[in-house]
Amino acid sequence: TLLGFIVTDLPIKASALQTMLTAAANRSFNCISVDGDMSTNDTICMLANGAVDNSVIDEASPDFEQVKSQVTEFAKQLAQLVVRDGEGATKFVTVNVKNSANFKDARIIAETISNSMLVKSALYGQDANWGRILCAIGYSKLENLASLDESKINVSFIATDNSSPRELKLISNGVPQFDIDERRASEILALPDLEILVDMGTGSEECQFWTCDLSHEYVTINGDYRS
Amino acid sequence: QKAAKTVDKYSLYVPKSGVFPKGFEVASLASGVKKNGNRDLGIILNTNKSRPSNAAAVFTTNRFKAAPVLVSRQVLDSGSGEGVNAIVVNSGCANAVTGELGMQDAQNVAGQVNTHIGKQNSTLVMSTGVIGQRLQMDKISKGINTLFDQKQFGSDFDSWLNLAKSICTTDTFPKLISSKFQLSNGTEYTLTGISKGAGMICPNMA
Repeated sequence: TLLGFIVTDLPIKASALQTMLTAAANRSFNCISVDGDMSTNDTICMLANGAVDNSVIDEASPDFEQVKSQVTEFAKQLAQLVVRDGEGATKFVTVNVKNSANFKDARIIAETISNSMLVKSALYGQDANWGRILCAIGYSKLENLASLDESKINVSFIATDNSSPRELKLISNGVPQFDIDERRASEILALPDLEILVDMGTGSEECQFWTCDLSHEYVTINGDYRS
Repeated sequence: QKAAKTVDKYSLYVPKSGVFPKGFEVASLASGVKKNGNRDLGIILNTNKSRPSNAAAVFTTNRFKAAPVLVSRQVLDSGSGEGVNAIVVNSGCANAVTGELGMQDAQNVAGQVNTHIGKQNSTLVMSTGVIGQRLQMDKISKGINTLFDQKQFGSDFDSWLNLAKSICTTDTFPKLISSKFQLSNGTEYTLTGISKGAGMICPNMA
């Protein structure tokens, strides 16, 4: 179960606070996955008590967008900690789907990759199994193919430790890279933090999802949670 | 793999200090619901009287919403998010799929905090833990009274960190972050966030 709260001493009108939190959650807590399961209790609350001497912020206030953006970035940090914990997780993985025709499709694809048990198992085993990533993209429940053109898609692993080459191309314009540098792939997959970059090449919208690997420990923890 | 497993997440991700917003106090204790004796009950309280405190929330879209989800939503809906001064959280029992009795328990937990702060419809309630078991109301009720009667509320770093610990279940570390920000007119404000979760995580809240 995900529970959380964010509290602030700013005075914020209740309706503006709800708008802010909903927007923040949609780009943070609603973009994480450890195991693909949705709880009966997931809740994120926000309280604004107005202890700071400032005019009340509503949707028309000049500061509204700035505060909304700050709350969103803050919420991302808090959400990412949940993924870093994961149950038995050894890797923190950013799935970045960019240049999609629309945000909704980018989100669906990012979520599908993030929830794939086989992708997550491969990440745990440090196996550069790009086929599973492409497979997940292919069965994503998109309403149509506006964002998905097989001839334009690019998939890469991105190193997060400043080593080079930073990007390891797995699929280039729809063509699998059969001569992939396995040594470099292993180096990137051995990192505790890494990124899977999917460039749809069909637009300009993007969505980041945060997930983790699936380890033996996950089964151990969840095999006797109730008893 | 072995190297990755031995990473000490607690020392990596748990802060040793923080900045906290004005006008909030928090408290927590071990009520006895958790079998291991760890903290399992926490309350966050608005103490600022200069303006009413406002609240917002997003909730699970699971069709089987737990009692605390339904009760908190009622509180927010009835007051349009205005006048919410407290959040009470328990861990160890989710109070989910517990029917009418579970609803009464959640309402009683919120009501008990409302009584202590002297305001009706002023408390949100959250629960996490095992699904399909009723709250141990005797322990939780006693715990709430202890926190208020013994004035265990504080605003220091340890109080906030202990609150973060009190909502954990299978978490390997408490999740607490805080930051100061500045508005365009130079006014400084603070955000503090606490979350919990390690498994059953793929929320889609609205």
